[in-house]
Amino acid sequence: QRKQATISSFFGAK
Amino acid sequence: MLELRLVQGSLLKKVLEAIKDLVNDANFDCSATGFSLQAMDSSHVALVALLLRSEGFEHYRCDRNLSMGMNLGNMAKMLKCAGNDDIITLKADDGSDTVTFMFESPTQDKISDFEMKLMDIDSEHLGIPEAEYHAIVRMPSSEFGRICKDLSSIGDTVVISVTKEGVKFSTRGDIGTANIVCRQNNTVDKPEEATIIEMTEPVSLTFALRYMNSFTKATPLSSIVTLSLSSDLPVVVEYKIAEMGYIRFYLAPKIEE
Repeated sequence: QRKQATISSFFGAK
Repeated sequence: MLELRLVQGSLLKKVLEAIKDLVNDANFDCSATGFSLQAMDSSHVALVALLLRSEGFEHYRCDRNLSMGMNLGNMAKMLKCAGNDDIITLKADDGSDTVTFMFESPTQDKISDFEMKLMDIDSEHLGIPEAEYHAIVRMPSSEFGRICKDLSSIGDTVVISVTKEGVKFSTRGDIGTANIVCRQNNTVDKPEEATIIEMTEPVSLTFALRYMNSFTKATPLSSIVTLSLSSDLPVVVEYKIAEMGYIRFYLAPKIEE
């Protein structure tokens, strides 16, 4: 079973 | 004072049609370099980045950096009232809490003014690193749209794999499985029909098809779509906006537990 990652876990806030 | 005049108003109409179902409210940022937007969908799984460079506007006046919060559904409703051949001008006075969309028919015999209230949206901008991608696939946007639509009738996730053979789109569901392989073909006579694959190493990632199908609403903006994939990064689905900029969709992969 695969879990949907979020964008925020790849790109940090500026 | 902000006044942006876009002769090809249909571009802005198409941009809103492409993003209004993915993002509800967003800040449009205006600066000397251009008109841009960066926003995530409500689940923070996808991000859209839009850039319309100032040179692409017939007239671009932006006295100081401005951020305008808009409800994209309402903005799309107003832009639907513009004709495909209309010139669209965005106007906002400093400190004003509204934005005006002016539509001029090509023969200037019909001038429309739509004024919309602005919103306060606190959204942090994410830093998107310029990355080296393991694979970049350039293909006809209509082809990519067709593949996403067809696969979503079979399953709800797509595995995109790039090898030296080509790019493979796979899905599986209750009724069965589907595999679509697109091979490199730059022998076609029209460049926009070519599929070109640059690969530094094979890559395979899994994504939710419903987001991909949402991205393909941008198909009318460009005959070509570019997919940039890297094993440890979100995929970038980019539609260039002729002579002006681009609309880029970032989608986080589904990863092994």
